[in-house]
Amino acid sequence: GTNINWPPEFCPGVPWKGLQNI
Amino acid sequence: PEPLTASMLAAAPLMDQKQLLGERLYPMIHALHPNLAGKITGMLLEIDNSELLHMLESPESLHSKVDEAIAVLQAHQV
Repeated sequence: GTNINWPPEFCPGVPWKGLQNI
Repeated sequence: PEPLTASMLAAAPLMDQKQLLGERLYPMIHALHPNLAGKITGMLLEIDNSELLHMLESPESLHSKVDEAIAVLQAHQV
């Protein structure tokens, strides 16, 4: 289905959380 | 900064590996697409680390993947 929160945005200096949603 | 190497990555936990790669990729992607750099970097971080390392060293492969990511992003947002 469509996930409006995808893709997670990478912000320099901010701990990356993207993989938590996979 | 010094080049990011496979051995440096292997010494870091998985999430830190993605962080390291993201910090290197983001400025390169930002130079191409300032408005979408965060989203594009986020998408590309789903790619295998070995391929991301290659992209850091190969502007052509980085540009190719960035173009793919933009196409997917635009299709997703329609």
